[in-house]
Amino acid sequence: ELTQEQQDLLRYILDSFIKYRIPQEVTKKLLQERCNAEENFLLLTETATSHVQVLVEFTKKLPGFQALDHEDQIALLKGSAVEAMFLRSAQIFSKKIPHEQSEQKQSELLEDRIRHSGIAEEYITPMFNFYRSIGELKMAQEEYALLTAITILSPDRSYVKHREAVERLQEPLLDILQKYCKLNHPDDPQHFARLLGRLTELRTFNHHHADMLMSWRIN
Amino acid sequence: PASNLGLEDIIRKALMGKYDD
Repeated sequence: ELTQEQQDLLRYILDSFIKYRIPQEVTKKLLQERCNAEENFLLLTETATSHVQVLVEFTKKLPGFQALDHEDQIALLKGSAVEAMFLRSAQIFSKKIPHEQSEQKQSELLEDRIRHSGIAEEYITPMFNFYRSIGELKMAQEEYALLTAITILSPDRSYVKHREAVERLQEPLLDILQKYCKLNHPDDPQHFARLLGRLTELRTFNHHHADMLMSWRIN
Repeated sequence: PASNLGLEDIIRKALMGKYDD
């Protein structure tokens, strides 16, 4: 079972995760009427920028983060922003039934917008496959929140100088996630391992992201 | 516009609490 301290930490991280999300005025625009490829490009970049801003706010709330070396803070955020963004998107696209009809329609519109944004098909397909594979895990909001925090606090990112300090922040969260998985998915003893596997998969998107942006800009 | 800023610029500004420039 989770100790009281772990329960409090989980609650705190979940609250921040729920609080710091892309503002409605940005998502609203994204879900309004269809527009051309150029407008799609601008809207999606605006959304990505907004995502990074709220991600930083969420990260600042992670216990111990603000005490890290300032350049290490930037290295951690730079290294994880793309992965955190894919995780958020996965949460949107993997929503399972019962699905409100309006929500279903919105995620279809969003998928359509991404598919017609000028991003090459070879990058789009693995992305939606990933969303599907995340959906199969039927993750609770707590798992998304912890997984995002764990991704941000990865000690092995490039340019991180004080890796042990980052490790000390990440480890307690891994413990909580492992326990939470056992409690929440008693029928799947491999659930925690599967989540960590998705993190590895996320890293490949990080690598492809620069190529993807390049192809997008050229298109 | 923000969309012309690099990722690191956006992160640095957000860490300092500056959103709008």
